[in-house]
Amino acid sequence: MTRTIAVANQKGGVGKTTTAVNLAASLAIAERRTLLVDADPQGNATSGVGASRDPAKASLYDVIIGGRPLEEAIQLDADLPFLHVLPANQELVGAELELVDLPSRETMLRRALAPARDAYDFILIDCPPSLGLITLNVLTASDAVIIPIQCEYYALEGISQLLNTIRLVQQNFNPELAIDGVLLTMYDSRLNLCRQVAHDAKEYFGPKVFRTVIPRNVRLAEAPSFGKPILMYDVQSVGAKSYIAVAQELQRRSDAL
Amino acid sequence: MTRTIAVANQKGGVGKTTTAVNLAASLAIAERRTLLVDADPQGNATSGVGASRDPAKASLYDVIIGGRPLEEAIQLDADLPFLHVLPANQELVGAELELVDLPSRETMLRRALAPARDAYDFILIDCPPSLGLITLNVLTASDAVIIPIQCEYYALEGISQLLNTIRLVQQNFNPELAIDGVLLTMYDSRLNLCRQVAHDAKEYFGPKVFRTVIPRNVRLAEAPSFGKPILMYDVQSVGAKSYIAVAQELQRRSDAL
Ligand SMILES: Nc1ncnc2c1ncn2[C@@H]1O[C@H](COP(=O)(O)OP(=O)(O)OP(=O)(O)O)[C@@H](O)[C@H]1O
Ligand SMILES: Nc1ncnc2c1ncn2[C@@H]1O[C@H](COP(=O)(O)OP(=O)(O)OP(=O)(O)O)[C@@H](O)[C@H]1O
Ligand SMILES: [Mg+2]
Ligand SMILES: [Mg+2]
Repeated sequence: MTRTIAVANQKGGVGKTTTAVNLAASLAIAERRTLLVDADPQGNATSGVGASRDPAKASLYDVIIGGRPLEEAIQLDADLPFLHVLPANQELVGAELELVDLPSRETMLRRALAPARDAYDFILIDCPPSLGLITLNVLTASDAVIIPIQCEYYALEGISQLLNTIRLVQQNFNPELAIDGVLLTMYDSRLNLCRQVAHDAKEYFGPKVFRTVIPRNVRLAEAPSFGKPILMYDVQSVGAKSYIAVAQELQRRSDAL
Repeated sequence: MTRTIAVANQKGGVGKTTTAVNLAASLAIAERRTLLVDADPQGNATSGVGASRDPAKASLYDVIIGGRPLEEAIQLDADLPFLHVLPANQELVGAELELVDLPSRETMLRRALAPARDAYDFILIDCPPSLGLITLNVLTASDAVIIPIQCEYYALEGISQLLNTIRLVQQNFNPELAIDGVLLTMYDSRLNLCRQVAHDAKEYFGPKVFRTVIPRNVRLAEAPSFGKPILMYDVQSVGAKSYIAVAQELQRRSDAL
């Protein structure tokens, strides 16, 4: 049974792409059939795994707006056989406005991904930093949400808007949508601010917070410039070990369902 | 003559809000009449200066969608007499969709800000992390753009999309729109990645890059939790000194026009 997971938070720069890319790669290393979907017009997840952002190739835009079959847009990963990628390119920038006038505009992605449902164990979808129609489409298409939270003040402030949007989607489009977990990112134990925000997040979310915390680790920021997930760039790094641990926690949680 | 400046970059978490808030406060300390406009539904700039995000109070949403007069929504700053704030609250989340069906939807903000044009020396507008209708409205209403760039790989990747959008606005809505500068943020001189990205940005943008670089400084991340700009929270910090220096550079550049 496929588990489709949105990696979402409208606050920018909290580690959504870094989480989607490295969680997908860690699941693929564990031989779980994994599809990484890039739903952000910036296309960072696509370049983070070294996939092509060439607008001449089929991408998510062609699948949800142009009706192209999914398998024409899916790219295989060069290093990881169990990892496939549905890329984004700059054509997706216009999708938000184009979706507005379509009937059932919130379910375009869910219908487009339906053929993939039983071909993968996990589908991870990287969201843009907004609560517009693309993110609504992703939440409507997903079984669950992972919320990366950077351990800083502004990141905590936007959580109630995100939870409102999740509730709206549960009431109108997708009653099954669950929160699979909250992941603390860029954690620096030397900083008071970090310790305080982490404490507040655990108070607020309780057991939903992943036990694994992702530390600030420059290797995670270097890996994308080589188009590689962290475990293909520096598997010994604390960043790689942390995302492998999160993948294990995620598998235990979904196996228990 | 008022200079209206958009602080924009669709990449999330690069320091847009931190720059808008601290540049506005630094200009106000220099006794330049300054209006800080929060155009991001997250409302981080509003809380970053301690203004109210109460949805019962008038905000930017009421001014651009509801036609409320500007002076009913503008709040005075508790500490800085030369700083006024046009706040955002969660009502702005719906504005992006509501703007779509309006005639001349790209110029709503420019018309709303027209009465403020000669009441201020500087108007600084904090943008959301997207290239949708809110950001288009801001670019159409502005004389210039400041582009904060975090010294990391993904931040450099999105620049061409941002420049495309600026060109589109110059051709269709606002031929006068200039780029006032590119500001390197969260710079850590110990990291190779940072030095490399900074080098690439200077190659690409030349003299447009502000000579002042904003270093990574935890005091900048702590200040928002007290609802204060850095110079009211810790004026001795390297973060405060850097933003004061950028404000001086900006004044020299705009005085020279
Ligand atoms: N644990 C970490 N340690 C160090 N750097 C990190 C870490 N996680 C992410 N980064 C870096 O921080 C920046 C922001 O992360 P990322 O781009 O993944 O966030 P995002 O939420 O996807 O941003 P956006 O809102 O723009 O989509 C990137 O440059 C990334 O390489
Ligand atoms: N120079 C700096 N040193 C340390 N922390 C910083 C610095 N600049 C910004 N920050 C922190 O980094 C985070 C991201 O900055 P900020 O929220 O200003 O970016 P943004 O571009 O406005 O994000 P968004 O895309 O969500 O609007 C915030 O928690 C902020 O406090
Ligand atoms: Mg991202
Ligand atoms: Mg911001």
